[in-house]
Amino acid sequence: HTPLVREIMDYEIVTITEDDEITTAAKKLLRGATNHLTVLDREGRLTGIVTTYDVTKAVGGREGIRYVKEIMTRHVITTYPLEPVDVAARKLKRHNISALPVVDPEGKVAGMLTAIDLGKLIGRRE
Amino acid sequence: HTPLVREIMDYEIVTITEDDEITTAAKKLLRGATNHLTVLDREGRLTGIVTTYDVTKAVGGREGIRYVKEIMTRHVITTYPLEPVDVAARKLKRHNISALPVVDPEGKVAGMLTAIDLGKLIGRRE
Ligand SMILES: C[S@@+](CC[C@H](N)C(=O)[O-])C[C@H]1O[C@@H](n2cnc3c(N)ncnc32)[C@H](O)[C@@H]1O
Ligand SMILES: C[S@@+](CC[C@H](N)C(=O)[O-])C[C@H]1O[C@@H](n2cnc3c(N)ncnc32)[C@H](O)[C@@H]1O
Repeated sequence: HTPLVREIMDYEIVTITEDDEITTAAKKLLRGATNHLTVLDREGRLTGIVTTYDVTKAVGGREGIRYVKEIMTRHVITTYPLEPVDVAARKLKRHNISALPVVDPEGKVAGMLTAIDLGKLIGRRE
Repeated sequence: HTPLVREIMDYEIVTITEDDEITTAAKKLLRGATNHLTVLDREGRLTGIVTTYDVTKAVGGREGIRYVKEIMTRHVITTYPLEPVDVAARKLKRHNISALPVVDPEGKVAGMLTAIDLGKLIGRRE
């Protein structure tokens, strides 16, 4: 049986809104020891993703960038709890990204599948 | 047969030295569309790793940080070309990191194993 996303995903996510400042995003990333934040609107719907890669744009890119909306990615590649893990894994590779927000049937973000979680599926050799 | 790191690793790495500025690291990360740089000394030996997570420290952490040596991680978790992939994958999960520099028998960095590469091993369903 092919494992499903819900069997290896992380159920904890760290969220932010697009009107927050980049320094707020940076502090949340560091405090959460994660590379990915989901951007939600006031109704809790997914409007984007912002990562440590995007925050790096504020250091190595244009001067004077201040808000999350200026660096976030709006077209988010997602997965869902019942998606087979190999299908999700190929999305990561195809888009050169390391995490997929997991969206449930009601459209809410239920968690995050990170590339690190794929390690759970590779054989047990102790 | 358990796959070996050399069968799925990336052979391209982007390097930097610890005396470079953080803005230089940021530009190299963005240009390389990667989250990881290996820090090498003048003899080409691995002295650390610096990632987009570390660059984020310059945005969300202490004021006035300027050089790679101030944000890099010196104790690097590594792998080697003949290491079984499942052993390498567990290192990623245990340390909550998403890449392992691959060091060859002469101590040179031969490439990088990223968590995204683990996707290559999860079944083929087309
Ligand atoms: C293309 S990747 C390149 C760097 C690196 N390989 C990585 O995994 O982050 C970096 C970009 O991907 C975007 N990104 C990350 N996860 C995403 C997702 N699930 N959907 C859409 N874009 C995503 C980020 O916003 C960032 O701008
Ligand atoms: C603990 S992780 C947490 C964030 C996220 N989970 C990730 O994968 O980057 C971030 C820290 O790990 C460090 N790091 C990344 N790869 C490493 C490696 N192979 N060996 C040692 N430290 C590493 C980085 O320098 C950074 O300070």
